[in-house]
Order: sequence, then C-alpha cells, then structure tokens
Amino acid sequence: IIGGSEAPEHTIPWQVLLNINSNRGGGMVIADRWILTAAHVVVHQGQQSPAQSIRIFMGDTDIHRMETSFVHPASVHVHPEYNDQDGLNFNNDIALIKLQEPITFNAAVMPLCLPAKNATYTTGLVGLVSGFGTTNDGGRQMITNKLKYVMLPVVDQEKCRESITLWKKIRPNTPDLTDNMFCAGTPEGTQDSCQGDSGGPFSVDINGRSWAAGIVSWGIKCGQRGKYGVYTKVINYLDWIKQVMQEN
Amino acid sequence: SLPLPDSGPLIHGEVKSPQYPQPYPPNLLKQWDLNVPEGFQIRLTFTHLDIEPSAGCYYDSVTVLYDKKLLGKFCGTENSANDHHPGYEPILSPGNRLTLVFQTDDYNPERRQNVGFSAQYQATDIDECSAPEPEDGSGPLCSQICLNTLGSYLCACHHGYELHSDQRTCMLSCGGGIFDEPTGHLFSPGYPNPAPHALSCQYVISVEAGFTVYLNFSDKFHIESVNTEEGPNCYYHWLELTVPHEKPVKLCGGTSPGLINTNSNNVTLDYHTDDQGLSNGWSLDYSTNRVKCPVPGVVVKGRVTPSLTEYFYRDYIYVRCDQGYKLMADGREIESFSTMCQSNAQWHLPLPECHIIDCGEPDPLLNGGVRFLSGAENQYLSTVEYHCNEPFYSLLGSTNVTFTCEADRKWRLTRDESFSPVCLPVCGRPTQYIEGYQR
Repeated sequence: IIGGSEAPEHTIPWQVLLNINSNRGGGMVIADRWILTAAHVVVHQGQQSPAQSIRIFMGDTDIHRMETSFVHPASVHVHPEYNDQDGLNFNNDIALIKLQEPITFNAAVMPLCLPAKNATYTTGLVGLVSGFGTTNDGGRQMITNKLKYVMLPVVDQEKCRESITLWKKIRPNTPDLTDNMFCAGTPEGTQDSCQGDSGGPFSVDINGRSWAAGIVSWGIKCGQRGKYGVYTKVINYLDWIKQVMQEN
Repeated sequence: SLPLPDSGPLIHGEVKSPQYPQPYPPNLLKQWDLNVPEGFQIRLTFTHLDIEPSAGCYYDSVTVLYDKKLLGKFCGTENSANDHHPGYEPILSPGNRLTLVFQTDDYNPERRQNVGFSAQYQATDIDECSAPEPEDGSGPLCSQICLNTLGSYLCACHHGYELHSDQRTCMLSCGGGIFDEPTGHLFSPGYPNPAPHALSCQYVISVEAGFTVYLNFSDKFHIESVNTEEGPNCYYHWLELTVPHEKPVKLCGGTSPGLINTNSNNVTLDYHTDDQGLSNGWSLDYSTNRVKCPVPGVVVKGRVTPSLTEYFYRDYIYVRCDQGYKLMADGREIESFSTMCQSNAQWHLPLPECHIIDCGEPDPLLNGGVRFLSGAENQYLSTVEYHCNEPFYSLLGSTNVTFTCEADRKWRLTRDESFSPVCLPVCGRPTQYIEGYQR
C-alpha cells in the first residue's frame, strides 16, 4: 500500500495474506470456507499453483504474529476465462480458494459481504484497499510486515482508459482495461495499492457494512501521478462465485 | 352279530349218532351237552331219525333233556306207526343248554340196519319280555316298558319317569341334571303337588366362569320342617344349596327364600325327602349376571374410558394420557393400554401411570447457543431460546428464537412448524472502524 496507514486490529478482519513460493498476495474472506483473490496470484506462468504450495494467513495485522498459523487450501478455482500467458491479460482476474476446514468468525476474522446485484460503482465512491504489499518510506520502496490500508476513490472508467492509452504509446506491452475492471486512485498519485497487495480487497462501506467492490489486480508502477490502480469488478462475477461455491 | 368269542359256545351245529349214516353199533351210551350264549335258547331239529322202534323207546333211544328235565325221548322212523318220532318240528330249550343222550341195547334186528339220527341246532334269542311274571312275587321284569334285545332285554320308562338304579323299576323323574344355560327354570318332582317320598334329586347349575347365578324362588315354597326348641329344622326333608368354597345351606319351611345371589357360577341343589312326611316342593327361576370388577382408580394426568359406575366381566377399559404425557407400565413406556375385567372379578392388568414426556436435549447450535427459559428441563411445554454468537453470527431475521417441547416430543417453533435454527455469519461489520478525526 502506497501512501496508506497501518490498519488497527479488527478493522479489516476479512483481510487474508497469501504466501505462494515466497511471493505475497492478498485475499478476502467471503464465507466460512471461501477466500476470494485474484487469479494471477494463484497462477504462475500459466500454471495454477498446487494447493499445498499456498499458505493462508488471517486474523491479525502483523505477519510476525501469524507466521506459524497458516492453513492450506482444499482446492483452488480460477475463473475459466482467465488467460494470462504473458502477464499482459488481466481480464477475469478472479479466483476462489476453498479451505479445508470452516472458520469460526470473531473480531479478528470476519467475512466481507459480496456486492448487491444492483450495487453501483459511482465515480468518486471511496473504497478501502488493504494489504501486506510493498509500501514506501520517503520515496523508497519498502517491505512491510504490518497490514496497511488506503482510501481510494473509484475513477471514471474513461479517464482511466485515457491514462492507460497514454502509457501504451510509450510502453505498447501494457494490459488492456476491460469492462470487468474498474480503476481507483487519485490523479496526483501518492496513494495506491502495489505489488504484494494483489488479490486483496477494495471494500466499500455503506452505512457501516462493507462489501467487496474490487480485487487488487494490476497497475502501472505504484502511486504514480496520472495513473490509477486497476481492480477486478466483483459485481460482474456474482453468478460465477455462487456457482463455484454451490458446486463445491 | 353275536358277541361270541372264538372259544365260546357255538351258535349252531350238527349232532349225529355214531357211524351215521352207517348203522349205529350196539351197547352205546353217548351224551352231547349243547351250549349257546346266555340270553339265547337252543332250537333243535332232527333232520333224520332212524332208531329201532320199541314201546316207550325202551331198547334204543335218543333223549333230549334240559337240566335233567325230559323234553323228549325218540325212536323209530318217519314212517313208523308209533308216536316216538319227533317229526320235523323243532324242540326249544327253555334256556341256553340242552343235553342229548343216545342209548342202544345189545341187539339189533338183522333184517334192518338202523342208521341213528342226525340233528341241527341253532341259538335262538329268548324274548324275555314275553316271559310270564315270576312267581316269587318280585313283580314284572320291567315296571313300565320292556325292550327285548338280542341275547338280553332292556327296561325303559315313560316320559317324566326315570329308571331306578336296579335297571327295572321306573321312578318319578327329578328333572335334575346339569343346567348350563344362562337362564332356566327348576322345580321339584310333582310341584306344586306333594312330592313322592324318598326322593334324592340333584340339580347342578353350572355356567361359564365370570358369571354369577341368581336363584329366584317362587312364592309357593313348601318343604317339611320340624319344629324344635331351637326353631324349625330341616331334619327329614330339605333342599340343600352348595357353592364351592362355601358352607352348604339347607332350606325348608313354608316361606320362600326369594332371591338368592349365590356369588358363584356353580351351584348344586340337592332335594331330599325321606319315606314319610309331606312336602309340596319348590320352584325357581335362575338367572346369571356377569361378575363385577372394582371401579378402576384415577390415573393422574390421564383418563380412563369408558367411565362407568360399574364394570362387569369382559368389560374393557382404556387409559389415555393427557397431551404431553406418556403411558408407563412396569417402568416401560407403552403405546396403548387396555385391560379386561376377568372372570375372577379382577382386572387382568393394573392401571398404568402417565409420565410427562421429554423432548431430550435440544440440538446444539453451531456458532450459537441454547438456554432454558421455563419449565422443567426438556419436558413437555418447557421452552428454550436459541441465540447466535453475536456480533459475528445472527439468526436469520431474528435475534433470538424460542422453541417449545411439544406433545410430539419435538422442539418446535410453533405447533405446525419444525424449524432448525442456523447462525448465519455477519459480513462486513468489523468490531473496530478506522476512525479519522483530522480534517
């Protein structure tokens, strides 16, 4: 998280830290056996990571306190239309992880609500992005062991597309923005999600209840002026999520 | 057929003189003793007789005897002119025995050789009933009806009389015997006229176990009694009532006993008169009623049906428990209960008890709990409240839910609905919020 703050205990109880082959990723608890994350977190070079290689941590804001209390998933379900062969296609960047045993919820672990079918992603709608990913300290990139968060607004889809198009002129190998994605951030930069936050939640609070609007997916650098973070638009996957959970 | 053993007397046969049909030898004395079964007489027929004729059959003869009584002495031939030939008419013995004696002298005329005799005999039934009355004054063979039978006879009596133990004398019938119908009418011989003397009549009323016999004597009751210092006494004539396990009671006098409940299904009445005195006798109608069982007690939290003031043999009662209670007998739960009033005036099963039902422990609730609100634990109408571990779980649409132990032994939300509470996770409501006051 760039430009964010350390999250106090029990404020983001759905936050999950994934550790896969020494790489960090994020996730969010959505049911007592299910974790929602980004597909690219559990797929490496086109290959789905084996369940035994995935370690799942939750229930705390400090990695040191969680490092011995991880669980392995029972199964991993990547969206069938996710197809990133070269690291440039983040369309359908969504996956579900099923746990071996159900979780008993408490103040430290609680599920995040899924979006209502009629939920809207209005420009300016502020979401809470969190993760154990890269942070910065006076312009230097840092690895943090504390859960951090930042509040970011939803960006107009066209503004975001223009931003990406501009960058594409310089770097043609830039992923495309699709309708399954939305952007969040500020034009001035300085606040963003970053590497290691992928798969984590972009949650929106309405009247004290938070719901999962997005999944940290990708972006051009981190916290750069005129660039935004890109998030998987969860509302587009409600049927798929329901189907996977019912079938498994 | 006649019941004759193989080794017994013959029922028919033939007797021939020695060497017949060759001439008989001189100096003979031969005797045949014929026997047939008792009750029969012997019919003897000479089929041929050719014995030297002589006056009075002096030289040669065949003599027929019954117990030394001469029935005939025969000689000659069919064509001879004397009266000593028996002809072909049969000779009947008075009893079941007959003796033939054939006797010849030492001389036989040479001009003619006599061949002797040949005779057939057979057993013939004696008609004892036709026999004249014995002269010893013992009276007729049967006092009323005599029935001749093969080899014997039977005595029988006219209606209203019965054969005495001597098998020949008929006496006025007692009308006694065994009465097993539920109702009936009995009366002494000759009633309401004076009874014959020396009566000994027995009447047994025996009905199915479970019934009680009631005797209802008619008003006209007269059995001779003897007045003593202690009062009237049934010395010579009496009617004795006997029921099992009770001391017999003798009735006499001129007052009807009226209605008597014998409390038994077996009653014996012995009517006795001696050879003197006068009793006009008695008459009664008997009826039967089912024995009565005790009124069953009260079953707490239950109901005994049908509810009657009296219960009789073969009556059934049923016990049902109030709603929320179960039938228990001998420490075991039973599905239903009925008991029958037995012939011994006792119920065949004791009454059961009604115990309150138990719904058992309410199911535990995952991520929640249950606590008792009222009533004895787990018993009928006790209530429990389910709750979820808030704020992380909540019951669908409610904070708490109350279940009641119903009569069907299930914990139910309402009488018609069986519902299993579920604690749903609460999503998106952290216990701590990120607060920021600086603006």
